[in-house]
Amino acid sequence: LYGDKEIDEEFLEELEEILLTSDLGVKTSYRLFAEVEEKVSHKELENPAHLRRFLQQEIGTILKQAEAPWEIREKPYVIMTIGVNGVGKTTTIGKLASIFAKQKKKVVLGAADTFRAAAVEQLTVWAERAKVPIIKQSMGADPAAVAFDTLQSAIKREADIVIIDTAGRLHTKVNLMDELKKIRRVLDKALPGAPHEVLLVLDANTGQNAITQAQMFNEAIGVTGLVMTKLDGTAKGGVIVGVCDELKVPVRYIGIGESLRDLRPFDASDFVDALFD
Amino acid sequence: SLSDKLDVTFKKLRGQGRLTEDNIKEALREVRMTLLEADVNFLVVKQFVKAVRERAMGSEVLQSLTPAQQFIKIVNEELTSLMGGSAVDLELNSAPPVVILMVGLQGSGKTTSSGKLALSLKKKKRRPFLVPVDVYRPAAIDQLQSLGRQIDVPVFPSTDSQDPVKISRKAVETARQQGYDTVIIDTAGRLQIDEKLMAELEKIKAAVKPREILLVADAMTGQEAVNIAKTFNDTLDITGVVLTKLDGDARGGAALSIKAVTGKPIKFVGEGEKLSALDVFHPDRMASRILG
Ligand SMILES: Nc1nc2c(ncn2[C@@H]2O[C@H](COP(=O)(O)OP(=O)(O)OP(=O)(O)O)[C@@H](O)[C@H]2O)c(=O)[nH]1
Ligand SMILES: Nc1nc2c(ncn2[C@@H]2O[C@H](COP(=O)(O)OP(=O)(O)OP(=O)(O)O)[C@@H](O)[C@H]2O)c(=O)[nH]1
Ligand SMILES: [Mg+2]
Ligand SMILES: [Mg+2]
Repeated sequence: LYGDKEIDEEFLEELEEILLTSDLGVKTSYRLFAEVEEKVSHKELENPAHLRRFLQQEIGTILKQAEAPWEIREKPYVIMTIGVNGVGKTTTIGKLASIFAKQKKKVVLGAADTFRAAAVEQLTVWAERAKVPIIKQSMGADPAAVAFDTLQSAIKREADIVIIDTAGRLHTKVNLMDELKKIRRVLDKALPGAPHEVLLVLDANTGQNAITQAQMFNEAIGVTGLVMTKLDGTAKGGVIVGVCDELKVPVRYIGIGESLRDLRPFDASDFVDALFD
Repeated sequence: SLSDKLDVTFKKLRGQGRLTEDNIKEALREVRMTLLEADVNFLVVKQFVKAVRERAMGSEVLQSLTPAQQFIKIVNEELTSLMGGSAVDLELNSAPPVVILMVGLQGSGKTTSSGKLALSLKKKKRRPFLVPVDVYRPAAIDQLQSLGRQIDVPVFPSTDSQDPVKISRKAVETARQQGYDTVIIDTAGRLQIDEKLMAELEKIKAAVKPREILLVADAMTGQEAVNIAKTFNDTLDITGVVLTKLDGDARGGAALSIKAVTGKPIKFVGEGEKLSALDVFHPDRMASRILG
């Protein structure tokens, strides 16, 4: 999508491929494509550079509402991290804890994934790396009990930020979604208003199922923020457009690697630029 | 569903005894949209639709079927045969210890699938040995050791200060000495564009000559499934694929993309977090799942 080729049939085919292969999805891709065809037929778009700017504006508008400063007003501010299996929840919590700790905030982590093998051990290493305390119980303990414990301990320590890790779960599993509801209820019981952020973690490699994930998690316990991980890979993460359009919540951060510092604030125009790279 | 949409499309063309260029144009468009919505890669969809058009053009509509039914029959057959006809099992017919190498992107389910494979081999009266070579992810070795304990399968005592190639070599030697007939090596998740880590896999392959190199891929992967699979295959010449998290509701178009670009069989599917949740791949079930 560069330089001064002309906008011909071949060019439009390339554009169609770019839109679809970025995981924007059929609905969004063809909506944008139709707008482009309309403008081209009315000679309102002269060249590729022009067209690129037009698309960036259109997509950027949807994503601009996803770019909002994270207002942290409550103390302790409780973040509950959720998402399907393997997307990067635990790793993201480590990175987030480090960011807050560097801002001189008192952070406490809650190891409420009491199900998966070595989940608690994994988060414990991240807590050590970020230099923050972690509350944990034995494997098989009630996750809601760990969440409760963590919040109680955080209140006692006058912590600023609490981040609760939960086990990965598919949104199609009713009993596991019920478990999330219970964790949420228990947090609210321990501190009315908690959790202040329900952070849904999405993997940039995921296709259209990401939209279903977002809808179902939102329906179950309400999602207030997003993180998209693994954007250091080759996937473009186009599903974020559909998700943001649906949920109207901000993308807090993007994950761009596996070490402590690999978390960046979401920048809508950078993201759209990368779509067309 | 696709068959409902095709019923509508073909109803408009009553009394057609044959599938023609005109009457299948709209139907092909429906198929194309269905596959794209199911996350099948753009170029793979193009290829597939072309193949369906060629089969459909001029094909006689059987007395017992409506044009819509005939058309969907062709689509289903084309998709099922593309998915690989029938189930392909593990190649275990070589001098023990037979080595299986598990590779793939971060979080795809390699460690869990290694445990699942070990359990299924144990049930088939083999003597599996699990080898953790993920020295990067926090508690990755602990994770595999914990799974090994759950199913009473021995795990090589790797530590994260060791080198993955050296661990692999030593583990295979240990297996040979201890009489374990199948070695399952669980590698760290990696990006297919990470040259250093892809080279690490090549070194492991050269050191232990695996009989099976299984790409573990997440069923909810989108368009990029094609590039991921192609690079792993070009670099390692994989022998098969494990498609995980099929207990979700992702349509799983990645399965078609991966099969189309590598030509390698999908051997297993992961259908849950329990170590018993491994099944052989059923191409016909996958085809109808993709078509919705
Ligand atoms: N390349 C890359 N890898 C990532 C990123 N975020 C997480 N990962 C990797 O993805 C894998 C899974 O990360 P986890 O943090 O265990 O994911 P999870 O959602 O907690 O997984 P479950 O608890 O099992 O559901 C690990 O190998 C991480 O290192 C990222 O931004 N980029
Ligand atoms: N629902 C479901 N979850 C699965 C399946 N296979 C694996 N998982 C889960 O997916 C998450 C990631 O699995 P892992 O085995 O840690 O993935 P991995 O590929 O080894 O991850 P890395 O080593 O970080 O690259 C865990 O929460 C697993 O329990 C499956 O078939 N279905
Ligand atoms: Mg986790
Ligand atoms: Mg692993």
